[in-house]
Amino acid sequence: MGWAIALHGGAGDIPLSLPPERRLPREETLRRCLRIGVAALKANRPPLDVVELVVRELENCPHFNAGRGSVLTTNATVEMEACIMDGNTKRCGAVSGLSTVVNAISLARLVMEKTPHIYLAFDGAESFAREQGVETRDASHFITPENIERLTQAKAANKVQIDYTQPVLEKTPQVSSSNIGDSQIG
Amino acid sequence: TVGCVAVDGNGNLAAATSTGGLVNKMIGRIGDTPIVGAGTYANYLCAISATGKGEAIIRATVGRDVAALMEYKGLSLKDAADCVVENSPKGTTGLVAVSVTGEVVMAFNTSGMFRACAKEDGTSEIAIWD
Repeated sequence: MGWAIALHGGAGDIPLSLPPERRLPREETLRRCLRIGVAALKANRPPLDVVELVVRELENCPHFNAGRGSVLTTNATVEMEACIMDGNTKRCGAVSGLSTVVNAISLARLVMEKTPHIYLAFDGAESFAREQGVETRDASHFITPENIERLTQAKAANKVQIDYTQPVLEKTPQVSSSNIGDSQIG
Repeated sequence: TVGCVAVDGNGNLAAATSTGGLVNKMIGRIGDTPIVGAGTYANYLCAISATGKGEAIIRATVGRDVAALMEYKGLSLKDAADCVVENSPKGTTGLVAVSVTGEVVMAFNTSGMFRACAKEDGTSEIAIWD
């Protein structure tokens, strides 16, 4: 049978014209995270540890829409969410509405392992994070200039955007999304 | 959104997904990622992490549907994933998945998905577009 791993950094209308200075760092992060996951599997770490480890790395990379680099709500804040699940036991943990937790995926795992529940959200999730002593940071840690710009664009277009879909600005003539470049809009 | 799925040499499976959600989303909006069976799912047959438009992925119960097609219909991971992604509204859904037999699928009906995979037999891929 053998081991296998797959990871993603979001899907959407990613323009073919994505300039190298935006494409290469993302590809490099995918390559680095794949290496980390493969090394963990080769070291016979359980898949639950492997997926948490890889997603933590992706959360810490500001080029992807999770953790640092999370896209912004209409109030220019972050509300992060995550979920983890073990196939054999179907045990799972999920969190939503996090604004200070550095690695949401690890808090999701603690929900799975330390509570009788599956899903904690907003104030409850944040206070559970304090209780568990997971790493937290000021909300500004997660906010990047790129995402502030994307929120501005989305507001101008009066849209809510999925991952990488380009906002078509109301005020400007219809512009093909492939001309606007990377958006990491989430 | 970011996600990872893995299976070890003994067939143990796990899935994990994390996201900031949608740009300009309302306060309190929940997407597919934390909804078990939508954006994230794993059982004894497969593990799935989905990404795209949360509302569409929740409506399609993407994660659980892929597993159910394998569980009840005996489809392969690829057939199950292709069926679910093709039947989700175009431009809304991408997923990565692994199966207990070491199959890997990275399927999407958007123009692209940042993705990477590797298998013990030495095959690997890093890609964005088709």
